[in-house]
Amino acid sequence: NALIKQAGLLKKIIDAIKDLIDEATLDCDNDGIYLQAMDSSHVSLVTFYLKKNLFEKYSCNRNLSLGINMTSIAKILKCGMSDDTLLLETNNPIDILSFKFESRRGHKLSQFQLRLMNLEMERLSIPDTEYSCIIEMMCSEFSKVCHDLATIGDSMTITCTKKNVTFDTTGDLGTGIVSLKQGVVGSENDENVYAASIKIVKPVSLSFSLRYLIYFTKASSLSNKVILHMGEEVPLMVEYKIFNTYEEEAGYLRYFLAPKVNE
Amino acid sequence: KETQQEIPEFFTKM
Repeated sequence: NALIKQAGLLKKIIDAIKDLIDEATLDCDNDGIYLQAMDSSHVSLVTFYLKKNLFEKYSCNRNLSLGINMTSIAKILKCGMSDDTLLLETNNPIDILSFKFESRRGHKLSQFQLRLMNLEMERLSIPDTEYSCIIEMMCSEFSKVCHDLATIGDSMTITCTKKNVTFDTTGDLGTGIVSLKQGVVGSENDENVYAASIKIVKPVSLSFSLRYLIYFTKASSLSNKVILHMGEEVPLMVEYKIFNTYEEEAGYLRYFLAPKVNE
Repeated sequence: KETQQEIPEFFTKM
């Protein structure tokens, strides 16, 4: 039983993953809702965690695994308005998930039911990793870099040093390189504008498929900033933090992408 | 030549 103040937030989260994964289970317990799924080619992994404080009301008195088809849940979420409140409920036996939307002024109520699926999902264990480089930058900037470089090449090499982070690609038509300096560049409308904030233990340079990175940038509407976690011999983690309507941190959406290696 | 690695090469089943 979970009440979310703005249905639009859940829609944004689902829209950010629905083109990457077909089906997934929502694992619910008393602390929140967790999802983990790989794309069909097993190159990337998506996880999200929606903490209890994302919801106005939240209760889950026993652990549940709800098998969801992503296209179907996206269709239902599209039926609500983004500032509707949304109540999610399951029945007993657990074979449907019900969605009750209520308009902000309370003049319209709508209810939809999603048939749940029996999914045998394998859970992967994601180890706690000490990353060599953690890069924080504006979502819009990361999105632009990925889209720009994808017009030239298929993969992008991210190279992080103490002073800057460089994104580069090579294609048939030529090459492209974008470099962002470490640190705050200036203030705009009382807000600091970062080139990139870099925390570094050791410089790293790794290559990734741009097609997947572009999928990940669909989460850009969830947060101002994106955090890239990089290390040798581990997948890239692209993290978007999720905030509730009181601007408190209330979960995350994380994408993991396996690197490309030169043979 | 570049080869794409896969997630199960890094994360094991629980």
